[in-house]
Parts: sequence; C-alpha cells; structure tokens
Amino acid sequence: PLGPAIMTKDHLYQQTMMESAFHHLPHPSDSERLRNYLPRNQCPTPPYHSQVMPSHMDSLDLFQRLSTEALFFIFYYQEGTKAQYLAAKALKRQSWRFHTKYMMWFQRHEEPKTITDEYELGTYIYFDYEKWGQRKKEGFTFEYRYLE
Amino acid sequence: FDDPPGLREKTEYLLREWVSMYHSPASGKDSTKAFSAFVNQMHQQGILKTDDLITRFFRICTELCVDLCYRALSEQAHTPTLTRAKCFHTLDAFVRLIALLVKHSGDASNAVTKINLLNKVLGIVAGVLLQDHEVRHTEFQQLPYHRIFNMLLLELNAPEQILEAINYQIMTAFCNALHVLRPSKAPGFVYSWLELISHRIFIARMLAMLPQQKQGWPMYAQLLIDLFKFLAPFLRNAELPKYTALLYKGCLRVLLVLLHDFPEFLCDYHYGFCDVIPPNCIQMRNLILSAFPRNMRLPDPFTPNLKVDMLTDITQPPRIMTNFSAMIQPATFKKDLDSYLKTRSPVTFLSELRSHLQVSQEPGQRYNTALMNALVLYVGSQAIAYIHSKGSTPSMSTITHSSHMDIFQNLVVDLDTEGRYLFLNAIANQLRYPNSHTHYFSCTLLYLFAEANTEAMQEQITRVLLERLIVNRPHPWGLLITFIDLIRNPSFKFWNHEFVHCAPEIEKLFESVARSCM
Amino acid sequence: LGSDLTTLGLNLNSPENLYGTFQSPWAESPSRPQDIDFHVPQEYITN
Repeated sequence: PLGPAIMTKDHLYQQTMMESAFHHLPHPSDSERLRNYLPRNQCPTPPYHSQVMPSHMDSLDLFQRLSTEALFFIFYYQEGTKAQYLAAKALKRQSWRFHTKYMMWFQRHEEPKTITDEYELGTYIYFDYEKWGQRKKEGFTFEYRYLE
Repeated sequence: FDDPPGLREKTEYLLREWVSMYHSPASGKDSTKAFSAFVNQMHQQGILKTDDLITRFFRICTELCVDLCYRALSEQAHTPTLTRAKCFHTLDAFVRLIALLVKHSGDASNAVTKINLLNKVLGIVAGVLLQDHEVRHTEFQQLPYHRIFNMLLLELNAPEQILEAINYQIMTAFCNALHVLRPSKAPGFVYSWLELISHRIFIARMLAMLPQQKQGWPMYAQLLIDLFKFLAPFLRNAELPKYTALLYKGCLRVLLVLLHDFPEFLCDYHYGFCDVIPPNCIQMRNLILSAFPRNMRLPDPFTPNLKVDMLTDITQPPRIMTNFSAMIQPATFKKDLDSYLKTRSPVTFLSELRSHLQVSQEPGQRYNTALMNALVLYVGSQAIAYIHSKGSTPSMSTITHSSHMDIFQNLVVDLDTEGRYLFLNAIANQLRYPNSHTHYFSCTLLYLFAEANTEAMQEQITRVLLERLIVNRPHPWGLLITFIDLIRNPSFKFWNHEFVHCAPEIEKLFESVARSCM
Repeated sequence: LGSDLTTLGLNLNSPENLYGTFQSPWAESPSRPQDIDFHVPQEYITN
C-alpha cells in the first residue's frame, strides 16, 4: 500500500552519479596486491571452460593431488598468496623441505631421527636454484642432482 | 589558503623520488631502508617542520596521484590491466609511505600520534575525493581512491605487533572515513564503498578479530545503515534500473555472508536495519530476520502440534542493540505513554495516538515509521515484563485485557490502510527465532486477527504475513510458526473468510502454502 | 518474489566462513587461492 517513493532532487542526483559509477566498477584485483607474474587479467573465462570453481578449491587435499611441477609453478609464480602457502604445505607433505638459507627446496628421502649438518647434506636431492633461475629464462625445466 | 610557493613542485619531486625508491630492489624488506633514507629527504626539504606542511604535503600527493590516474584512464591506449598497473605503480608506493609514516610517527608505544596522523591522512583523501566528486560529477572515477583506501587497509592490518596494538583505533579511523564517504554523500563512490566494507580483511577485523570481539559491531552496523538509507528511495520502486539492481544484488551478497558467518550480528542489530529498510524490500528484510544464534537449535516449524510455549528459548528476550525507547519522541508523548501503560490514563491517550504517528497527508509518507516501530517494540517489551511480573508467560490468554493490548487494538482499528500496514509490519518484524519477543508478537498478531471486528483487518494481517512468505527463501522461523498456527488453528476460522476465496489463484496459493505447512 | 539467493555465487552450505574468500559484491564466485593475499614466511618471497 505504500507505493513508490517520491524522488527528490537529491535522489535524482544520486541516481545519476550511481549510474555513471556503474560504468567503471572496481575489479576484484583492485583490492589485492599487484601480482608480479600472474596478474589477474580482466577478461572473462571463455565459455568452453567450466564457469564454476571446483569446490574445496582452497583445500590442502586438492593441492596434494597436483604434480610436483605444478606445485613448484604455483610456489614461484603466485608468491604472497594463499595458493603459494598451500603449495608449500603440499610440497612438505611430499618430503620437500624449503631451505631458508638458500631459499630453495630440497627433497628428503627419509625423516632423520636427529638433524645434523652432516645428515642434512647426505640424503637429499639438490635443487639447483641458480640453474633453475637461468632455466626459467630459457624455458622452465627442472634439474635434479645428487650430492655425494 | 594557497600553498606556499614551490611546495607543489617540491612535493612532486619528493613523490617521484619515493616511488622510484620504493620500487628499487634496494628498498629492503617492507621498504624500510628506502623509508629511512626518504624521511631524511623530507626533513631536508622542511616538509616535516609543521603540521600544516605535512597536511599540505599529503593533500598535494593525493591530488598528484589522482591526476596521474585520470590521465592514464583517459589515454584508453592500454588494456584495463595495464592502466591499473600504471596507476598502482604510484598509488601503492604512496600508500606504503603513508603506512610507514603512521607506523613510525611518535614513539613506538604511543598510539595517539599514529592514529592522529592516520585520521589526518584519511580525512585528506576523503576531502579530495568529495571535492573531485563534486567537480567532475559524472566524470568522477573511483579507482585511485579505492586503491588508496584498500591498500592502506591491507598495509595497516599486516600481522605486526605495533599495528595489532592499535588495530581498534585503526579500524575506527577507517569507519569514520567511510561514514564521511557514505553513499548518500558520495554516490559516485558507492560501488567501491561497498567493496571496501565487504573486503575480507575489513569484515574479519570489524566482526571477528577485534580484541573485545564486538567492539567493531556497532561501527559496522552504522555503515550498513548508511547503505540501507541510501538504497531506500531507489528500492521503493518495483522497476530497478541495472545499476540499482547490481547494487542491491551486491548488498544481498554481503548480507548473505553476514547471515552465514555472523548471524548473531544480524540478530543484535536487526531493529536498526529494519528501521531503514523500505517495507517493500521483503526478501532482504527476511534475510536479516531469519538470522538466529548459531548455538540455537530451531525445531522444524512444520512439526505437527509444535508446542512453541514449551521451548526453553521462548522465555529469553533477544539482544536488541538499538535504544528503541529513546526513539519515542517527543518526551511528553513518551511520558503519556508510560503513564497510560501504568494506569490507563490519560484517557485521551488512545484517541490522540494516531496524531502522534501521522506526520503528513502525502500518500506513502503519512507516518513516522521509526516512531511506529519504536512504539510497537516498546509497548510489546513492556507487556512481556508486565506478564512476567505476574509470574506468567505470554500466551493467547495472558496478553489480553491490558493497557498494552488496548494500544495495539486501538492502532489496528484507528489507523488507515497505510498506517495499519506499517503497524502490522512493525509487529511482523519481531517474528524471528525462538525468543520472548517472537512469542509475544506472534500471539499478539493472532489475537488481533481473532478479535478483529472487520474482515478487512483480517485480510490485511493475512496479506502482511503472506507477502513475507511467498518471496524466495529465507523465511524467519517466527513468521512460519505464526502463519502455520493461523491456518491450522480452527479457532481462527481462517478458511471461512471471504478473502481466502476471493480469486482462484489466491485460493490456489493458500492451498499450496497450506499443503507445505500441514 | 525476490530471487533465488542460492544462485548468487556463495556456498551457503559451507562449513567454513564465507568472508575469508568473499571476492566482491559484484563477483559471481569466491576468490581463488591465488587471488588472496596471504602472509607467507618472508623467505618464500623469492622474486
């Protein structure tokens, strides 16, 4: 029974401003830090891709099913995001350890009872970050090398 | 007053210096190395000498950043992503400078100077925005301001001890600035504004993480009320233009997040929200009224022979964070109301009641809705207290023959259709989760139906309930149990009424609702 | 009659809170893990 409200001059002004703002909405990426390597571009997902995000997208379970390469890809290209965090956790589940001093990953084959320098050196696969950095420029392949 | 000669050029130089230092690899973790070098430059350039110069410095920086964005946006040469990258290159650096200055101003433990500076900067940015909004009118762009506010929110909510210690003051400063920039003041900023107050960090801080958990709730409620007040006139029309429809949809999304994650917040502030949500926004209002405390188990309203008055929660009053009794004005009216409730005098009170509520002859705007809502809830809560004082609980028999019911019966008889609609809405707004208000007002509505001396009243009561039921979910628990009781309880002879059979589709509608309830 | 609120892109049956992945009032889906800022250990920032 109330019917439409009478639009005052002020309301009409607000409506005009709202309408013009409608044409340059903020994009969700405006509310997050810039991504160096994978900027969130604003083109919509092509129709032939599924439009609905798989549920549990941000679960560790899903990340654990990704390949090691995919996890490293996410770790290095999506730094500072939740995806990187989950990738790191998944890598650790695969016995990869992040070596803070060399800022790179190495994989341990067995969990040491006690960690000693000597033990740390002897059992893991060495992940050559520098070479990897170089390879990254050339085309992104992994290189594993045993340390004797 | 005009800026001192040369200050703008000096500021422009300094800002450019800072942006390049910020982006250089040598800036150090969180740009701390760059910052200490830059502060020296600020000192040397005399920027930090007086409060006035600092203010002018920030205002000019803001204007320079904004101008840069307008230039980049007008170039149209780039993709939106590239344009943004270009703008954010400077904006993000500027924000980092603000954050560092806030963090390092005054000595480490002194929050006052930090928050003063933050308030100053937020005020300056808001000031520049409002002026820009005024001057550029429909050419106004939200991008630079959105980025500054948003990145400053991220920067000042980083997990750092110094920031954690003053987080409440930081969030208060943001709320003050956002209230200054509320949609009715800056409609051209409304989409950014809603995006800002619904940012996951903003919601986390305001509703979940502030030390004394509910410190942020009243401030957040105020911002939502700002939004509802802005939307109200536009939502009163059935036809929504796409830009209003989008804003409304965005608002629903935010409310759904709140309903899912913070139902107690919606419960506590439902009264203030319903006061400003237009009565015809039935689904949005239902969404708020459907909230119930997470630790509460709601019995299925469709359970046959549900004994509502046996539920333990039904005796507990809900938390209502709005001081609704203070909203009953003028004071003389309140005094007369209290006196009538207590002693049923002055006898003229009932006959004058409508004149207090009616404020104009303009159809659709005849009544002071806020006063109507406050009166209904106040009288109802006084009635509950009165019934409890007699050692009883609200029921169809205990709510009758009291000064409280006199007032309600007077209103339902004396008001015109529009007034009665608002009055019945005020009652229906209390039909929520199991609590003493829901129970009392459910009984009251049914009692008014049973005692109505004209079928028009009964029809209108039914309409108010039905319009809330036929919209898409969610539906408040109290609404369902009231309507189910109305159609099931033979004492109301619901199905005998003419209006139930006034048209085949109406009849069909009732039957389908009944089928789902019985 | 209002709209079907389950079609607004929010997983209303989610056991976790929604606000942590709420992307925007204008977005039809929640944020993805790679969209959300996250405070990872400093060493992880290698670029």
